Amino acid sequence: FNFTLMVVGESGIGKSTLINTLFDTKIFPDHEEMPPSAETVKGVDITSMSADIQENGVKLRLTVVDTPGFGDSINNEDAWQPILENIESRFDAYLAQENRVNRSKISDNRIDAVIYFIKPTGHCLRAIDIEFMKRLHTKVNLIPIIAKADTLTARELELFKAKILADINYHGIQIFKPVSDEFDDPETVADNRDILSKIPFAVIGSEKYVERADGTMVRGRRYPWGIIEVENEEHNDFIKLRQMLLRTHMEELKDTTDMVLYENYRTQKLLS
Amino acid sequence: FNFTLMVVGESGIGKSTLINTLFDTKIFPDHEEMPPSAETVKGVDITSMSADIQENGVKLRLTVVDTPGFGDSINNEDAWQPILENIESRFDAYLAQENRVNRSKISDNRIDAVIYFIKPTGHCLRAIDIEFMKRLHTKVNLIPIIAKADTLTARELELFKAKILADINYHGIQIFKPVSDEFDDPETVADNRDILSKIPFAVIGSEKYVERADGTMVRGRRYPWGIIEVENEEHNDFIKLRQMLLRTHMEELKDTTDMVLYENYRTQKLLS
Ligand SMILES: Nc1nc2c(ncn2[C@@H]2O[C@H](COP(=O)(O)OP(=O)(O)O)[C@@H](O)[C@H]2O)c(=O)[nH]1
Ligand SMILES: Nc1nc2c(ncn2[C@@H]2O[C@H](COP(=O)(O)OP(=O)(O)O)[C@@H](O)[C@H]2O)c(=O)[nH]1
Repeated sequence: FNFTLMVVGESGIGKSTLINTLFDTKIFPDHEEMPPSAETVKGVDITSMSADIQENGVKLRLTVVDTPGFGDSINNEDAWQPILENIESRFDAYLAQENRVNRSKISDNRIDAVIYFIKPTGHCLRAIDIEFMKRLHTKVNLIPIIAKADTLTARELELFKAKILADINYHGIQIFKPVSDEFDDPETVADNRDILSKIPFAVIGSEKYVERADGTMVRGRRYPWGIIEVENEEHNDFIKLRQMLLRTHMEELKDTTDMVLYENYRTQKLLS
Repeated sequence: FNFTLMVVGESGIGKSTLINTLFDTKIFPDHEEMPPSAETVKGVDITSMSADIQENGVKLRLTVVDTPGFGDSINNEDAWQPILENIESRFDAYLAQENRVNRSKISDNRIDAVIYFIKPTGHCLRAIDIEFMKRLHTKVNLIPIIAKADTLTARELELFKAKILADINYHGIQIFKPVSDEFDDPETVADNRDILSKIPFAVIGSEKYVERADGTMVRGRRYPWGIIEVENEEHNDFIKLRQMLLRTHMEELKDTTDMVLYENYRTQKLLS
């Protein structure tokens, strides 16, 4: 089983922490100490890390594509461009293999989903968020999440989620939404309805374990005023995101990439 | 007593909340509901709000200059420019009055300090932060603060503050630092040493009151995992910032503006 996930968001928004927490594996190494002389004039890089992980007894070859530099410059006008090019070049690579005489061994490195990290401002989507999503939503499954959700109170999150969805609808942006049909069992239908009521997921990540008052060790962040528990559904939607990605909707994401997004790209490419 | 404070930081970073909390007065009105159609192509505005407040029995005419739009565009290359122009135009206005025959009624609207809001990424200063501070540090008292400090644990804050100071020193940026001399009393010297050990202040703001476990009402933010208290020095440096601005160092800020920053500007202007 292959799964290729891309993460997009500005530096320090919590990408490496979340990925390592989601898959309980140090996929992203610790950030290096950057000396002050490091000039941030670099644009956007595309880097890739793979790991073999086990999910529910199933072996999974997980590849995470990172996009360091996105949104970090003073001028971010074309920050989306290297990312879109990377997604399309993976489509091109697949198309080239499909067109070969011997197609027994096609290696698929197409991006199955992009997790887009939204800053928890509490106000509305920023210009760069809208620009990015408009440029990419027809090419890849877009999963926007509210990063560092512990910055916002329950009430602020409620308002922020509504605002984000209003902005997304206004701009005609398609985000990944699980779809139920008449063949789905009641549990799946309930799952999907639950997901639809919670997106965009508000997520907290932590690689550290902290000790709760009752002595149990949980993944979380310790503050003078309390402990935030990553896997506590009262605290954030981490568990929901994890279940959707790794358990209930991984196949749907891969199928949509293969049968819809890739096919549309291929059709446009062959027609032009 | 006149005091003019400018706030700079991107939308949603907590400027209006902090100002209203610092002065216990609704100086910033609530943000309007922005419909999704609002295009954020606008650049940087300069808006000004005044309020008469009382501090320690002293009447104070407080003016807060806001800079909405800073850092919000996709391309922020000249975001600092309208802000620098505004600071210099206030110097020019003062210079013009100083040069008049009748100088009995000079109105002083020069900026006494800029509070610069740093995003709590935990990593390092961003390109836009460094660019802004380099452009303005010789023209105005710069007070960088870590906004929404509740995003970072105590340990992360410690590392972040050290990183920020290293970046600031590397780029030769002058930030406001209280200076003790041999005429200061021991309490002032201790105050100054305390401030120097804590800057950049890590600050939390809240206009809401929440009820603590012991029944007292405090300004803070309620989460499922605990209550953050704005005025609890274990939780953040809000009290330190408030004391420095309104009690112990307001005169020093005004004197530095008048006798150092303005004088340097005037000299350069008259020589060129
Ligand atoms: N408050 C909060 N901080 C977080 C969260 N996730 C990560 N962080 C912290 O944010 C900082 C940057 O995280 P990192 O994963 O390195 O960000 P990246 O640059 O996007 O990879 C670190 O100090 C993390 O401990 C979160 O969910 N909430
Ligand atoms: N976590 C956290 N949130 C804050 C803090 N201060 C303000 N906020 C929230 O951040 C959001 C934006 O704050 P606001 O003051 O309107 O930001 P502005 O656009 O810079 O004026 C609101 O939902 C505030 O409640 C803080 O210190 N910590």
